[in-house]
Amino acid sequence: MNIFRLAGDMSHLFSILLLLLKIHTIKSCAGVSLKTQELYALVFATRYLDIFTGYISLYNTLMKMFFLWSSFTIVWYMRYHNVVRRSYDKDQDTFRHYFLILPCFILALLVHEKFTFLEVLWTFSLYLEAVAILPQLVLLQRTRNVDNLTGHYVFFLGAYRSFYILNWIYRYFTEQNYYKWITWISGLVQTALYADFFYYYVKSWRNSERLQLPA
Amino acid sequence: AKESRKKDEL
Repeated sequence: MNIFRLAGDMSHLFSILLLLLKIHTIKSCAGVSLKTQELYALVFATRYLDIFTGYISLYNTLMKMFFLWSSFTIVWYMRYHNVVRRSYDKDQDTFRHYFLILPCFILALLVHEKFTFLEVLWTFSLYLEAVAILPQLVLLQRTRNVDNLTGHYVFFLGAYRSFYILNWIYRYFTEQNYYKWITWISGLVQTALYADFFYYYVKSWRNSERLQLPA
Repeated sequence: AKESRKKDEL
């Protein structure tokens, strides 16, 4: 484990804790896309099936369990919690997330490293994670005035992806035979999707203004 | 690329 990978994982963890804080403490999920959260739950459920088949480290297993638990907990809150579900911007969160799932699945059937059940699902989870943020970005664009916690949540998610790219570069130069094209390309696509958001986030932070996305 | 597939990342 290198410092970039650790920083990436910690940003990811922190972003989820921010979201849980907002939902659990403030009892509001305003500005949060349920579509994106459902996609993440599906991403983790399909990727971390390897919890049962291979052991890497206690760290890996605990992190995987946390990501699984937190993603399903967030979806549960937004769908079923008496107070939280009322703050959900259902009418604004209209992205057709089902249209992302099928193409990602077909792509995973076509482009993968091994044609086995776990391997195809793992590849599917990478493709889906790359685009899972889209409903959230569309929702942010629509609400325009982004509340602080939601803005920070998306920022730390994007930071997590950026640190992973640094981690891959570092590993490529320090380890032998370390290359993973599918992971890299889907990771690059995913990080690129944050570029526009990052621009406005940093701009509002530098001017100490509330984050506002252009129409 | 035999061992590069080890999935140690999250």
